[in-house]
Amino acid sequence: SAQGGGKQRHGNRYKTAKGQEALRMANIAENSSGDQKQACKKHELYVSFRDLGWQDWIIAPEGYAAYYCMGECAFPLNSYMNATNHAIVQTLVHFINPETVPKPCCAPTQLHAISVLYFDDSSNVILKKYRNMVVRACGCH
Amino acid sequence: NFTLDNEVHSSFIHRRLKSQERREMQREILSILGLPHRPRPHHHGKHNAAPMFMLDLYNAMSTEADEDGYSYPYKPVFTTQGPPIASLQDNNFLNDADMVMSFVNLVEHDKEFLPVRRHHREFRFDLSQIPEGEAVTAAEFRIYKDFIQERFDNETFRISVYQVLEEHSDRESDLFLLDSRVIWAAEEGWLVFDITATSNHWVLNPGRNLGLQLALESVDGESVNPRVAGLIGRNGPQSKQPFMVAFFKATEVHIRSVR
Repeated sequence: SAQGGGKQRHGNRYKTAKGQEALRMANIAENSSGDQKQACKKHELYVSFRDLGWQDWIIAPEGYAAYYCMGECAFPLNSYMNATNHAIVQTLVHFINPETVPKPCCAPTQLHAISVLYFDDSSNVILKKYRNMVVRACGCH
Repeated sequence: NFTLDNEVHSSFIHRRLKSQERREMQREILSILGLPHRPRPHHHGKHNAAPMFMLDLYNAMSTEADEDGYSYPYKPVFTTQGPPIASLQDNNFLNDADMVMSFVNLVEHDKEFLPVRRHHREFRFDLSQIPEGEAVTAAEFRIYKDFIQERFDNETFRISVYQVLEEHSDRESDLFLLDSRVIWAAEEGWLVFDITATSNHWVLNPGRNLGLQLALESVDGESVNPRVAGLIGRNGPQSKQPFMVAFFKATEVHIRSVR
C-alpha cells in the first residue's frame, strides 16, 4: 500500500525478514527429512463394472481408469507439476504459520468426461456423458 | 492384453473386496452415475437393434472424444447388406447431446394381421423413464426395410408416418401426418423419420402419448401391407426391430443428494 507509514513499513520489513527466516529453516528441515514423501501426482484406480457384477445392465465400458491424485505438495512447489500461483503463496503462509495454515492440496487440475452405455429398468438403452469423471492431471491447489 | 491390464490396475486394489465393501462401492458408483438404484432390465438382448445402434454411437463418441467432434454413424455396423436408406442428419445435435436414449416398441401385435381395410402398423414408446432435467433436442423413429425379391425393382411405395392424436372404438384414430416419402421395392436398410416435435409433445403431455402409425400405399393409392413391402415388424429378426432414439441436452446441473 502506498499509504503505509514509516512504522508500518518497518513492521512489514520485520514480517518479511521473519518469513524469509521461516522459509529458510523450513527448507532445511524439508531437505534433511529422512522420510522422502512422494510428490503430488496422478495414480491409477480402475473402476471395474465387471467386478461389481453389473455386466447385465452396463453395456459399455467394462470399467474405466478413474485416477486419483496423491502425494505431498512440499516446498519448493515450483518443481512440482501444475502448482497454481496461489498454491505457492499457500506454501509460504504455511511455513510462516504451520500450526494454523495447511499446505496446499494435491488435487485434480484437469478432468475429462466419459460415456456410459446402459439399460434402464424398461430395457431402454441410455448413453450418457458424465463430465469431470476422469482425472487428466493433478496439481497443487 | 488382459494380463497386461491386470498388472497395471492391480497396483491399487491388492485384495478382494468384502461383500459389505463391495456393496458400499456399488452404492457410491451408482451415486456418481446419478442412479437411485441398480437397473434391472427385463429383456436385455445386447444384440437387439436398439442396443447395437447405441453401441455404435458409443464407439463413435469414444474413438473421437479427443477430436473436435464425432460424426453421426450414418452406416451403422449392423447394416450388413446394402446401403442405408436414411439420409445423413446434422451432426450438431449429437455433438451437443449430454444423453442419448433408445426406446423399445411396446406394441406386441401388428394391426396388419387384423381384418381392417387400411393396413397400418402401430408403435408405442414409453417416455416416462427419461431422467429429470433432460430436454429433447432431436428424436428419430427407425424402421428397417428388407429387400423383397418378389417385387419389381422399379416398383415404389409411399410410406407415411403419423402421430396418433385420438383413438376411437368405432372408427379409425385421428392422425397427424409427420412425414411421407417414396421408397423403392429394391431398397434395403434403415428408414429414419424425424419425430422431434412429437417427442417433445409426449414429454410435456404424457397422457397424449398414443404412439405412431405407419401406413403404406402403392403408386395407385391402394393400401399395402407393410410386411409385403419388406418393413420389419415384431416377427422379424431382433437386430432389425423398429425403435425410437432421442437426443437430450441437460437443462440443469445434476447435484448428488446428501447421504
